[in-house]
Amino acid sequence: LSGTREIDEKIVDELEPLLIQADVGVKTTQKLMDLVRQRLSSKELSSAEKVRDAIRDEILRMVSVPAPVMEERTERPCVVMVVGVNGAGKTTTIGKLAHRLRQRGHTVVLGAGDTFRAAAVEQLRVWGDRAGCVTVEGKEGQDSAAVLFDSVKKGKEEGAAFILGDTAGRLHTKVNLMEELKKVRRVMAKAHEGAPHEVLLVLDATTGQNALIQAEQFNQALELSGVILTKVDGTAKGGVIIAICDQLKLPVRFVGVGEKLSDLRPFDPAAFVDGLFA
Amino acid sequence: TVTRGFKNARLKLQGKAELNSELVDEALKDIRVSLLEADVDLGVVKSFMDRVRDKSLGQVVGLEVKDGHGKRVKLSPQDRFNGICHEELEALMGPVDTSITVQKPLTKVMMVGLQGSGKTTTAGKLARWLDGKKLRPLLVAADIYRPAAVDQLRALGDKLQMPVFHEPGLKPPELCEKAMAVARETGRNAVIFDTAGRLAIDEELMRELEDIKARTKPDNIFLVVDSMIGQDAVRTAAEFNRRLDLTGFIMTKLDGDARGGAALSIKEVTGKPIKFLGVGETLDKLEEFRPQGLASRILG
Ligand SMILES: Nc1nc2c(ncn2[C@@H]2O[C@H](COP(=O)(O)OP(=O)(O)OP(=O)(O)O)[C@@H](O)[C@H]2O)c(=O)[nH]1
Ligand SMILES: Nc1nc2c(ncn2[C@@H]2O[C@H](COP(=O)(O)OP(=O)(O)OP(=O)(O)O)[C@@H](O)[C@H]2O)c(=O)[nH]1
Ligand SMILES: [Mg+2]
Ligand SMILES: [Mg+2]
Repeated sequence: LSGTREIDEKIVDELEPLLIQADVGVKTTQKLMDLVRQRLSSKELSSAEKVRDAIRDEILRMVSVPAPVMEERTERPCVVMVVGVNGAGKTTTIGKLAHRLRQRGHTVVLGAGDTFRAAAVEQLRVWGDRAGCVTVEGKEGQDSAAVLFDSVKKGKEEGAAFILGDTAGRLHTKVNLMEELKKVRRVMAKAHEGAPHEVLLVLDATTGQNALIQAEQFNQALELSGVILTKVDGTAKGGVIIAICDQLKLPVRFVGVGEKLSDLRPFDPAAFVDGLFA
Repeated sequence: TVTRGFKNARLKLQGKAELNSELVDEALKDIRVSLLEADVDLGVVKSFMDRVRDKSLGQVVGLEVKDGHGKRVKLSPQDRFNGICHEELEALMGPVDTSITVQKPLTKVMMVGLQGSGKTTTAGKLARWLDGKKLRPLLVAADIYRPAAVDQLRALGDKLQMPVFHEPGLKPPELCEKAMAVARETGRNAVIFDTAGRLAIDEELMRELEDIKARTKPDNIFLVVDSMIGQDAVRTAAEFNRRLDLTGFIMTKLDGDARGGAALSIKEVTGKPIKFLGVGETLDKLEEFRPQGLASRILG
């Protein structure tokens, strides 16, 4: 009976800690082991190499969620809304994404939608200047939705190819702040039909199991189009995205690999799997 | 939740006459899953389980305790196992040490940590805290890298009506050293150094922190840790501690629903205490660490 076949215990003792320490999570690790048990013959289940390759294949399959290539999107303007919890790397990532799009010949406008945090607008402006794009700031007393409305309008006037909207960091547990994000989304649609074309969750790779809850909550509120995983240049492996990809079918679009303007790369599933087992 | 893990563990032991290794291992399985889902470090979970197992099996289970009426009753294996689990969890939590070392004539506080963990915001919170303790802090903007980092700290200083020191062109070690002189000249008796976020594996930037420490000799070096951090917590905390001999930790963003298991792990692995908790974005949202609060959160 295939149900009674077990992976060799020595192999489990080696692979399980590796996955847990990569923040894959207990339940997802268990799911991977179960899938491998069902796929391999009992002879293969005693081969460390076969089991490891099978796990790698399962992970690769899970994180390979199809997604459009950002710089090849043809909507004009293409409006991108960037969201996530406090300190994840949203503002910096917008700078990097703007730079990437500019390098490919696109006009980009940034919307300084964080009207709350100290010096948030100044921070985005520096990135906008570095990337060579206009940063739309709000007037005194304007709320986030109003600023991003103006940003989309201004971007359209400028003939921008891409409009990237920054939002204030917020914990998904704060109902009023999540409602604000929904309002921002609605208001961006008012500024331009079909906007936002992309709603990207920025997720810090050092995040533990809370990442799945974050993704679920932001997805429920806004219907995300993808995830950007930041701080991958650190020692955290970002294994939480396996569950996010598998359960929510959200694609990881980019990874942040440092603090410079050029430190953004398209997500490479094979490289991600290699990194887990490095 | 970890509570469910403990519940299941207890049910498995119910009605058993004695604790044997099979029973204990079965009970520990549920607890292990719960602690890992709460982001407790795998190594810490393993040694926790080993200690619980050793104590449970080494236990003479015919123990007696006094019940609610002062009558002597025998402790069931299930109760004894439960007691051992809670003893070991409490050991991971405490002891409590939330003091800030006040130095005369200048109390020095250095904030360090990974990118985005909440150092700048917490520096502002600590300035307000020290002001509440009748100290006169000077905030020092020693992050010369992040765009508008100095503006950010200045804005917090303005809100608190507290001075912020920064001098363009100085490297962070020189800047912090000069800040101490400025503090004395302006009648401030505390300095809080806000440093740039950095990776523990960044050799150059870690050496910068060592340099700041060597020049300013702060009695308070706090690693600011995002409470939603996963298994990387121990790697990071251990390295910062090895380099700087930390005074303690400040866990931030506990107003979210991250279980915060990292708090257990970093305290266990470094032996350094958790001093404060950041529980919101505004400058009043700082609390002294209380183990019961964090324990019940990790226990779900
Ligand atoms: N090492 C590294 N640091 C990063 C990366 N992305 C962002 N950071 C750093 O993370 C910190 C926080 O970045 P921000 O862009 O301010 O994050 P945010 O999400 O906009 O923060 P809030 O607006 O306050 O919620 C900064 O110090 C960035 O330089 C990355 O890929 N690698
Ligand atoms: N909800 C919540 N947000 C917090 C807390 N502490 C800090 N933040 C937020 O977390 C984000 C990052 O805070 P910063 O103070 O900029 O973090 P930092 O460590 O100085 O960042 P770097 O200098 O880039 O490394 C900001 O949006 C803060 O408002 C907290 O306790 N709760
Ligand atoms: Mg930001
Ligand atoms: Mg800072």
